[in-house]
Amino acid sequence: KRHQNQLRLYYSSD
Amino acid sequence: ARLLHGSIFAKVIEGLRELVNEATWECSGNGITLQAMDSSHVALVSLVMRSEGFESYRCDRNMSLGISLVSMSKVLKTMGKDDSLTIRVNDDSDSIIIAMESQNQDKFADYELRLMDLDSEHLGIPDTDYSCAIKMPSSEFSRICRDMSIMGDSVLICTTKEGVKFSAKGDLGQGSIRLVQTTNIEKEEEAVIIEMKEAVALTFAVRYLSMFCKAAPLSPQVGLSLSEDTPLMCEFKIAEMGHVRFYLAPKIED
Repeated sequence: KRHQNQLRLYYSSD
Repeated sequence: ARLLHGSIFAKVIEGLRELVNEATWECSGNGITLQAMDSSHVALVSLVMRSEGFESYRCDRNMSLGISLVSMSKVLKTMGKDDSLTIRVNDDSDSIIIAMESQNQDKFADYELRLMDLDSEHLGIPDTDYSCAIKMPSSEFSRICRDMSIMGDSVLICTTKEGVKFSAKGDLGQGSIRLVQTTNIEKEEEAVIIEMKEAVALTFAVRYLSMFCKAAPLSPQVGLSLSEDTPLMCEFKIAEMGHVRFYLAPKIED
């Protein structure tokens, strides 16, 4: 099964 | 902010409004920027329109404007092809004024759109040294996304020195499209150029890539930047003015 990551895993909030 | 060719702005809105229905516009003396994520927080768009790209531009104090891109798109669809466009927000106003002028100055249209209070989360996107940078005609990229979506929900993008391969598989079977790097560049707009430090193989949801392609009318070329385990960056330049950059998290095996 393929899982789509959220961008928060890569970039943090300002 | 005034644009002689209002259609540029209409193309920007058309490029964003499917991914993000509403967004906060940050206005300063330097120009207009916007950053917004889609509702599932998988994709992000970052827009830059620098002040010097406008016919005239003035911003006396920094402002954050919550705007429905869906409504703005409806208003901008009323604009004539060669109309100029002026966007204005008065101090302490709760609306944005969109004014259109026909080229021979015989028709003037004004619309006011109510501003919205939006919660927006801002992500810090570091400058990234991507393993691969691909440039190709944006019409070609749109076509590839459309064609790959026939076969599956995900598209695998693989790069080698020779070229880039897009492939998808699903219940029907599988398909792939391979583009070879252009060796003899006569028209830059039609070239496929691949700058590669390391080969990559990454999977993305084709539905999002197709949404990014809504911005393709902005620029004849699209840039795709890729690194393993990093969101893809898909860039359309706005001539002389700035860019629209889309970021998309890769799909990973569970």
